[in-house]
Amino acid sequence: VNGLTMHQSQVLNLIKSCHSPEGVSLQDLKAQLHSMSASTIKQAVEFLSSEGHIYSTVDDDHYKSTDAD
Amino acid sequence: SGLTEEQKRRIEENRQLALARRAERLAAQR
Repeated sequence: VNGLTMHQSQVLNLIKSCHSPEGVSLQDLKAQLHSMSASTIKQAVEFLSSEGHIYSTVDDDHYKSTDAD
Repeated sequence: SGLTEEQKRRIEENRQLALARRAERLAAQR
């Protein structure tokens, strides 16, 4: 979907849906994406960050989408 | 928002860097 895998798309959509100032934590993602392993989530986050879809906020565990603002 | 001014500044800096990366990727795809 738009050059993203299904996993990457799912992670991005969850990050986009969060509008809190510090964004979504990796723990939140793991809790909501039961069928996805922690390493798959981490790889998706790293890819999305390298592509400029998301950025880290208060630390390397919290992310926001560049589209959500 | 409970964030300090320094945190807000760093978040905005990270956002700008991500937007720049996104623009680079889109330009490369065209």
